[in-house]
Amino acid sequence: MIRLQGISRYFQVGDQSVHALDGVSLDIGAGQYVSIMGPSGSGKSTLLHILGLLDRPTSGRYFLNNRDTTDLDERAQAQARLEQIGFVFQFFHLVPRLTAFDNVALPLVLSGTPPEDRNDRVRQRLEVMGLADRIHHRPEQLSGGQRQRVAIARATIMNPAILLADEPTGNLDRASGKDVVDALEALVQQGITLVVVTHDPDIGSRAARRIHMVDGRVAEDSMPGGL
Amino acid sequence: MIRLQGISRYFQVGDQSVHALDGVSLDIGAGQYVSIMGPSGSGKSTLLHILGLLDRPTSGRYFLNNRDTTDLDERAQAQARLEQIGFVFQFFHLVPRLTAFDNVALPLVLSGTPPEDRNDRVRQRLEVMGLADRIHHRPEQLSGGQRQRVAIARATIMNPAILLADEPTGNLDRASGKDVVDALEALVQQGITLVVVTHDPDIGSRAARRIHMVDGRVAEDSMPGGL
Ligand SMILES: Nc1ncnc2c1ncn2[C@@H]1O[C@H](COP(=O)(O)OP(=O)(O)OP(=O)(O)O)[C@@H](O)[C@H]1O
Ligand SMILES: Nc1ncnc2c1ncn2[C@@H]1O[C@H](COP(=O)(O)OP(=O)(O)OP(=O)(O)O)[C@@H](O)[C@H]1O
Ligand SMILES: [Mg+2]
Ligand SMILES: [Mg+2]
Repeated sequence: MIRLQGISRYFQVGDQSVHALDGVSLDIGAGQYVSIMGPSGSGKSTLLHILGLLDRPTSGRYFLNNRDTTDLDERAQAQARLEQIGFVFQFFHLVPRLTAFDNVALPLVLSGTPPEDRNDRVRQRLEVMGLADRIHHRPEQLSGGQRQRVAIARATIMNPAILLADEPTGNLDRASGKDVVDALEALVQQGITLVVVTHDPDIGSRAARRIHMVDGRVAEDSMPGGL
Repeated sequence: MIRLQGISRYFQVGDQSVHALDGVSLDIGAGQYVSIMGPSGSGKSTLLHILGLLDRPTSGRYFLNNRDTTDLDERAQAQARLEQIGFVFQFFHLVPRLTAFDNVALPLVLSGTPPEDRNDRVRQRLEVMGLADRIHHRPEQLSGGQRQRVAIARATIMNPAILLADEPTGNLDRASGKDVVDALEALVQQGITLVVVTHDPDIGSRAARRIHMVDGRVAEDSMPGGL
């Protein structure tokens, strides 16, 4: 379902060339539960953004469901994202002027779901995240961990086939973090392909497949070849 | 050195009144190393912002070095902050248009330190944080954990008497997180008063004094009365 072939991503800063990713090849099968760990700056977020069609590689190819997405135009990328991919950003990217409720509803609005079908789904998703009494708060009226949970609710509201989560428990205490991991693993039970970037080994070790990155490369893979 | 007396902080959201802090009284002596833990939404960041003169309580008083700071005007608050307090924000608040170097130099610039005195100090601070090869990157050109370390470097550059750190390792792997904690504890050795909000029990348990918050109140304090 996901195939990365020789993916490199370089950034230019002044006369310095940063190799954020350096020749990453990876196959991830449908329904797989993968964790990605590694030192700060090792390329985890960069890899996740390419998987999420939020960034293009400098070289290499990305096949999503056998379709070469590498050269899709912006519009086609956005469409594929809306339909197939949920993304939890390391720093959430919530819309400041919208309430928690409207932030979570946004993908449904963008895909034309009528209001009466949206409301129950949004409420239920926020309840699962323990935010029932915060639905009318805007992001600046929420704690760090509450914002993180709104971002997770938004990423899952469309029941995407693929969920990419960048440090989804980084701002959560043990109990809330466990609730989030339980909710994500329930989605794996329902067949979602889940890729979680995490710094927490207790969370990373729960995945069926564990990948470690160092300096823009895959240094370890508990399931090389994806099988 | 720090005395909070009956501190409450309420927020109004529509017709809902949120009790972020509910009658918190706390004495923190000079040079103390304190950790604050508790569930997401329990009031940790709110407490830290009041301690950092970034927010005013709804009721109660805050004495800093025996001076009642509760009713200081904005200008006096800003001055006290610049001179006495370093703050590491949960979400960093770096200046997007400035490089890592200039972000860390900013407090020195604001306090009138000449360039020749600034440069070595800023470089050294960034080196300690493992960012020597990222000094010319702007925040958007840094990984999450790299931004976090720039925020920590900026908070400590003025050698403040008090350092308030909100989840300083939330986006860091074990090794970088350990480097950060080592650097902060070296400052405690030099006499700094350190208050760390954290969700990581391995980090929270290292503090000489451990406070747990629940629902806007201090639920546990390993050193009640501050002694
Ligand atoms: N836009 C950019 N321009 C220049 N360099 C960049 C850019 N984005 C990322 N980098 C660099 O690429 C490397 C990988 O960044 P990335 O954000 O993928 O790391 P990460 O593994 O997610 O780190 P963390 O655990 O700290 O979040 C870092 O060294 C970073 O400085
Ligand atoms: N500006 C605001 N308006 C309304 N409610 C607020 C505001 N800021 C915070 N709150 C609420 O106050 C409570 C405490 O927030 P705070 O940010 O202090 O929590 P926290 O302990 O730091 O949580 P976390 O661990 O998730 O960062 C939360 O329930 C939050 O929703
Ligand atoms: Mg990252
Ligand atoms: Mg907080």
